[in-house]
Amino acid sequence: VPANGTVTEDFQGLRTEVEAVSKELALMDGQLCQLLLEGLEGVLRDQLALQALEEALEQGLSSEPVEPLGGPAGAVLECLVSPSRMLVLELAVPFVYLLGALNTLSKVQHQLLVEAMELKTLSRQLDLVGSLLEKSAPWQKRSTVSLPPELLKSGWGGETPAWVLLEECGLELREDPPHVHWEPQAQGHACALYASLTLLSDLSRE
Amino acid sequence: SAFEWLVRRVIQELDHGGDLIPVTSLQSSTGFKPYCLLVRKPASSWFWKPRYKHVNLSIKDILEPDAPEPVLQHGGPFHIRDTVDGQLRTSMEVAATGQGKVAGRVLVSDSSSTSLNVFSLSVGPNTWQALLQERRLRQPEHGILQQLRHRGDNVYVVTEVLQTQKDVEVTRTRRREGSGLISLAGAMCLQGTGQGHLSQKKTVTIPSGSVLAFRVALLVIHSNLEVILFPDKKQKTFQPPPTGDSREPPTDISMKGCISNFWTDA
Repeated sequence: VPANGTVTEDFQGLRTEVEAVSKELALMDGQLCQLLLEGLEGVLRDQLALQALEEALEQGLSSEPVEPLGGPAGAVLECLVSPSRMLVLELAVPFVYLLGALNTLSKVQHQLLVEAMELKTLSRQLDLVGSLLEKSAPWQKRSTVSLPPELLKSGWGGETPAWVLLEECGLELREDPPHVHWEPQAQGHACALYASLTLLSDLSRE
Repeated sequence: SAFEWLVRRVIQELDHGGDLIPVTSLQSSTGFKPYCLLVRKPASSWFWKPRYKHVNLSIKDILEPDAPEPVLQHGGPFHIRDTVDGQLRTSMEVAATGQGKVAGRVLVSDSSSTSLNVFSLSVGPNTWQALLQERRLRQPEHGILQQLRHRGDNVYVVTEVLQTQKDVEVTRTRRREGSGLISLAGAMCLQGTGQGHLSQKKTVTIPSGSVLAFRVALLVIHSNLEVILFPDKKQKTFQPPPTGDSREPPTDISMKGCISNFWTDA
C-alpha cells in the first residue's frame, strides 16, 4: 500500500500498489532473485507446494519460527528465513503478496506463467494485460476493449498463451478484430494476473 | 476452467447483489456444504478478493450432539438455459420452476441450446436460533478449533449454497480459427453447424449436488456461540487476550467470556 495509505480502485491504483511491492523486490540481490525464481517455477507446477509455501509464510508472519519444507516450496522458503528460522520480513512481505496473486489464478495460468518465465515472454504478456486493464475502466461496467495489434505480434487466437491467460480470467475474447468483452467479475483475476506478471518479470530482471 | 466458467455463468444470472462466493474448483466443492466451517485467507491486495478455505469440520462437530438434526430450506430449482448461436453464447434465461420438481438437464429447442437446473439450500434464521439455544459447545473444544483460536483466525459457517440438481456435462471447445467456446453439453451439436474448425475439446462432468457458490456467516465463540449473518469489521470469532496480561488464555470458554466481559467493563 502506498505511503499515503490511499488506493483508488482503478488501473492507476493497482499500478501504485504493485509498484510499492516491486520496489522491495528491486532491492534483492540478483542471485537471490534467481534462486527464488527457480523455486517458484517448481512451486507453480505443484499446487500443493504452492499452498504449503503460503501456509508457512503466514505462520512466519505471525512471528513464529518457520518449519522447514521439502521440495520446491522448501527451496523458496530457505531464501526467506534467517538462521534462527524467523522470516526476514523485508523479503517475505512482497513474496506473500506475490503468492496471494498467484493463488488467485488457475492451474492453467500457472502453467502458462512457467512457460513465459522460461521463454522470457513475461513482459510481453504484461504489456497486453496492462493495456486491457487500463482500457476497460470503469471496471464495474461491461465493455468491449480493442487490443492494439502491436501487442499481439506473438500471435492471437484460441491456442496462444495470451488468449488462454485472459480467457482463464473469465473474459470472452474475439479473434478478428482482436478484442475482449470485459466482465466486472473478471476484475480480481485480471488484476492478480497483472500483479503476478509484473513481479515475476521484476524477479527475472526481464 | 470449465467448472469456473459454469460457476461464473450461474452467479451472473442468480446473484445480482454480488454476495454469493464462487467455489473455484470442483475438487473443493464438497467442503462448502451447509454448516461447514471455513476460514478466510485475507487478500494481500485491495484488488482481489479474500479466499475461503474449508477446515474439514462442520458446526455439528463443535456442538454437543444431543438434539435433532437441523433441517435445511430448499429454494428453486432455477432453470438456466444457455443458448449458443454460431460461435458466441448469446443469451441465458433463468426461471424458477416449481419447488421439488425434478427437471434435470434438458436439451431445449434445437441442437445449439442446452440448460441446467440448480437449487439452493439454506439454513433459516429460526433454525439458527433453535440450534444455538438447544445445543451447547462441545467440551473439550475440538482440536482444530483450538488451533484456529491459537492463530486468532476468524471462523465462518456456510449458511446457504447453490448446487447442481443433476449431473452437468460442460464441454470446452477451442477452434483453430474463430473464438474459444464453452457450452453445456453442446459441443457435439455445434460440430454439426459447420462453422469453424474444432481443434480441441475438453469435457468435464460436474456431478449432481456439486456446490457452485455459497454464503457465509461469522461464528462468534465467547461465553456462548453466536452466528452473525451481517458482521461488522470489529467482530471476531475469538476474543483476543487482554493486552498486558501475559497469562495463558483460559481453555474454558465460559471462563474466557467472563474475563472478556470484565475487561470490556473495565
